[in-house]
Amino acid sequence: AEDTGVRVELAEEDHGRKSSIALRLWVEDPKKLKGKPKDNGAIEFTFDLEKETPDDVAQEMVDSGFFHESDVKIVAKSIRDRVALIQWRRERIWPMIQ
Amino acid sequence: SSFTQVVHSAGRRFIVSPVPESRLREQ
Repeated sequence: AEDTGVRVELAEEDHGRKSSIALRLWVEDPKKLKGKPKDNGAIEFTFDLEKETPDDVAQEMVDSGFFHESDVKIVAKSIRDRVALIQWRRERIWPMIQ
Repeated sequence: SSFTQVVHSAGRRFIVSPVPESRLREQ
C-alpha cells in the first residue's frame, strides 16, 4: 500500500469472526496532508467490514474536525488499504468462515 | 485520563489517545 502519511492499524486481535472490528488511525507524516490535522493523537473507532465504507468514516472524521475536507480522500484511502489487507488475510486464514 | 471521546452525529464514537512515541515517525 502507498505511504499516505496516515497509519491505520487493527486496535484488537482479529479472529475473522466479527464483521465489526476496532481500528486505530494516526498521522505519521503531517507533511503529506493538504490541511493541518487537528492534533496528532491516535483515533480509535469501530468499522463494520460488511456494512460500511472507508469513505463514510473518513467523512465523519472530517465532520468531527479531525481532518481538513481536502484530506478526506487520503484518509479514506488509508482506511481502505488496511481494510483490504484485513479481508485478504481473513480469506487466507479462515476461508471457511468467510 | 488522556483519552477524549468524540461522537459523530451518525453515532460513531471516536476515541482519541496519545500516539506512543515509538509509533511517531521522526519528523
